Amino acid sequence: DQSNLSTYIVHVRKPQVIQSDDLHTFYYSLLPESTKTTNQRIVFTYRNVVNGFAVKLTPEEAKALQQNEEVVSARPEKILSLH
Amino acid sequence: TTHTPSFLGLQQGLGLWKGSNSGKGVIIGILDTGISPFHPSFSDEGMPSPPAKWNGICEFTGKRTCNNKIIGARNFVKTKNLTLPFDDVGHGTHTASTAAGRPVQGANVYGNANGTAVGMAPDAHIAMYKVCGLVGCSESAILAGMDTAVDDGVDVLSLSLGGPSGPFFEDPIALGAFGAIQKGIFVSCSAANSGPAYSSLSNEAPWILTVGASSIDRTIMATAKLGNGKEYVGQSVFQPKDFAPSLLPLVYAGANGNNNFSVFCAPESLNRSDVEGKVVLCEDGGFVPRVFKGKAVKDAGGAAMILMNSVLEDFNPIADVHVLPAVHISYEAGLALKEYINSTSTPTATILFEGTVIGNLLAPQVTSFSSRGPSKASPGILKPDIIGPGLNILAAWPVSLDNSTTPPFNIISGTSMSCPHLSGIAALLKNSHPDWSPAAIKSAIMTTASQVNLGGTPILDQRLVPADVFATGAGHVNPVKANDPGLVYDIEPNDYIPYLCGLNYTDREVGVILQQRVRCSEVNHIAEAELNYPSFSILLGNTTQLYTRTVANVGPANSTYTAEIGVPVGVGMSLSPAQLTFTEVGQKLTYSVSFIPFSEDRDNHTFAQGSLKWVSGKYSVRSPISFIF
Repeated sequence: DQSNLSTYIVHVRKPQVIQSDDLHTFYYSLLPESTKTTNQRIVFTYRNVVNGFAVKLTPEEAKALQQNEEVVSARPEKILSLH
Repeated sequence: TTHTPSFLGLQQGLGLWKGSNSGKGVIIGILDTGISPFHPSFSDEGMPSPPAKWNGICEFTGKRTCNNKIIGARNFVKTKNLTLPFDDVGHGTHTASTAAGRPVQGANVYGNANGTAVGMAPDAHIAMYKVCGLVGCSESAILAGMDTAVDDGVDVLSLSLGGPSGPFFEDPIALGAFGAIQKGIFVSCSAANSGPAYSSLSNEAPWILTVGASSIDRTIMATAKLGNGKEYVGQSVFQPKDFAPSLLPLVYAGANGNNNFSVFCAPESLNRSDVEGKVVLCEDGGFVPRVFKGKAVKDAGGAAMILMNSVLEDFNPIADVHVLPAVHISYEAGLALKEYINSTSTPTATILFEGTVIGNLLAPQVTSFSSRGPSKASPGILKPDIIGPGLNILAAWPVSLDNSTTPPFNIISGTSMSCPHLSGIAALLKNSHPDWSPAAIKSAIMTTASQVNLGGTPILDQRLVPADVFATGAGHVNPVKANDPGLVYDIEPNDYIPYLCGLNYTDREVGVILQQRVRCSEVNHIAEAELNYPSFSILLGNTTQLYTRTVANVGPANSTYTAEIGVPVGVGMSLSPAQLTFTEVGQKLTYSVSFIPFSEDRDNHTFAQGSLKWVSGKYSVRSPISFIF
């Protein structure tokens, strides 16, 4: 159900040694199985300013994601304003 | 930008523009609504190629790709239809041209504010990261934009956007900015438009330059003239030549409207029979944009609008591009109009349009909307840091508002407009001082800021009373002085670790910001006010507080600075040493300052302000101090 999906900002503890090219695969490996059967859910992966990624999840999937010990936090994104 | 460069002391071929090569070779990354690459403000005539370190890409295709001015353009707004970084809002085109637009002669809106529009760093390169659309800016896109900008090799980041105050580990702009300063990138952000309420800031992290908004000495003048002969001066950009200044019936929208929103001239809130052919007095506020109020009046057949400020906005009218003859007046003038309407059975009024007037000695003046400190996220850091031009700013726009054949410009207001002024100035300083860290550039901008207006009296706020330190921060930017500050307060990225631990963040939370494991138990915690910041925010209880600061000499090798302190009633200050003698460029010296409470003298004030200045010849290195009791 696409309407139940929100974008979550997920912060993770990266492995000590990981190539930039392998980041997406690493982040993907953290996602609950239910997210892997549908369309690509990862919206952005970050490599410079945060260790983490943005992903579309249901609230239940977000809870499941946070069970990973590598996941530091996962919270729904907010919309900020122009000033 | 037809006037702000000269207002800030920037002149073509002279002074700072000459000394900084107008920002040549510096890359300003702007996170915004995209950009209109066709605008002449982004012409690359005379622009050199991007520096070799540039690693970014351009997503524009077809007839217009990027050039040597716009060297990068990316879109991070994920929608079905919009895949290119074109600006369908206008905001990004405006901010980009304010920071680094090329000179465009004959820029004006409806003939007003006419002149050569030029950004603060006209020879700097622009990289646009589109992270906002009409509905706002998603955190995931903002992080993606900042992440990419760091990779691309920008030197300055400019963000005229933000959200409410929050802890830094949950604030995408604070997180992105920390990653940026780790790479030596300077980050300038808007302070937000939630003033004049206190503690209403966005973007409060100490590694960000938080920019509030002030006026310039130019008004786009219009006057409300009443049937009793009295006149009240205000502003408006739309000044139609065919509007005859003859008296028309005047009506207060709140008196005749058909619902509670009519007082604010909300859309569809006015009865045609009440306002047709009349001048309508509307009140600002009610969550109705000012220009929409004029549209509501026009749609109901009104001939003109007089828009009065709310009590909080007070003496701070704004020049807008209204859709009908209009004038925005002060709250006090609005009260006089209401009194006049109630005093006669046949009130009449008209609007006299007087065009662009330069020379307001009360400028710069803090705008009513500019957000105020104290910082909620870190009360021990004084915010905003600085104020700069953000009221009635003309800059590039994607489409023409007045159907003229000249390049399109718009006049808009907000801390969104002040932020790119500081981004451009930071780019100038980057060029003239390539070895300065982001914190050193920030220190230079803050410690040289001005506290007085063109008339030589203290900077006022929207009430026409002296603005306090939570409105002005260090004061109004003075780019020329910032280029030669004498001393700087520097901070390395790792210096923030004891500060963050001192905020009582957990290891996990500090680790999110640092992107590395941190054990606060193994780090010296420091109080917020101990950070080597160019200003002080002191939460003063009953005990004396002592802090140390380290300054680096970036002026003449041999120089002696003497301290001058300004102490408010109820507080004592002592300094050691009271004199700093440098013998080398780059030399660092440390001093300590004590803040001593005398609680019996505070007169029930909740806060006070003071300053600490290090003075040597032409140099005056000033730190503002706020005291919260």
